[in-house]
Amino acid sequence: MNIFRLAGDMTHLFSVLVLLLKIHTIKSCAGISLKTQELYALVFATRYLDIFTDYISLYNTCMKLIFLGSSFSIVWYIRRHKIVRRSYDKEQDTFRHHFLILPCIILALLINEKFTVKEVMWTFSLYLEAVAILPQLVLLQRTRNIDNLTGQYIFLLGAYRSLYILNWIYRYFTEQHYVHWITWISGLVQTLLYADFFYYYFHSWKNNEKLQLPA
Amino acid sequence: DAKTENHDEL
Repeated sequence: MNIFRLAGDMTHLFSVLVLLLKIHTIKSCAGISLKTQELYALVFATRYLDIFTDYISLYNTCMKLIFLGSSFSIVWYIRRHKIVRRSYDKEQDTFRHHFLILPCIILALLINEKFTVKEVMWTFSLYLEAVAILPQLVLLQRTRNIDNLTGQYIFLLGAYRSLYILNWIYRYFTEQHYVHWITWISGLVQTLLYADFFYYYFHSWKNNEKLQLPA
Repeated sequence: DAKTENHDEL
């Protein structure tokens, strides 16, 4: 464990807690894409298959349980909660996220580190995580206005993967045999997808104006 | 070794 990875995990944890807090306190999911949340639940479900078979550390197991619990409860809130679900913008959240899942499955079957069920599912979860934010970014483009908590949520989500990139660089130089091209490339693609959002987020923060994404 | 096989990152 290094400071970059710990900071990345904490930022990631904080991003889901910010989202859960927002939905739980104001009983609204306005501006949040259910599709992105479903994709994240799928990412965690396929990545943490080994949660009961391979014990790595208490920290690792606890964090996996928190991420699984929070992502599925966010999906539950938006789908089932009688008040929250009314604020879900079904007409705007139209990204066909099934079109993201299939290519990721095919790519995971073609490019992986080891052709086993667990490894292919793990690789699938990496590819899916890289593109899972797309429905959310499309929704933001459509609804144009971003409320603070949603903006913070996306910023933290992008920041966590950027910190992971620093973690991979650190591990590459400090641990021999630590080479995971698949992880590095999908993590880089994921972070690049946030790049334009970061640009507008930073400028709105600098000029202290409401965050507006261009049409 | 088994360690690197197991993905130790979240």
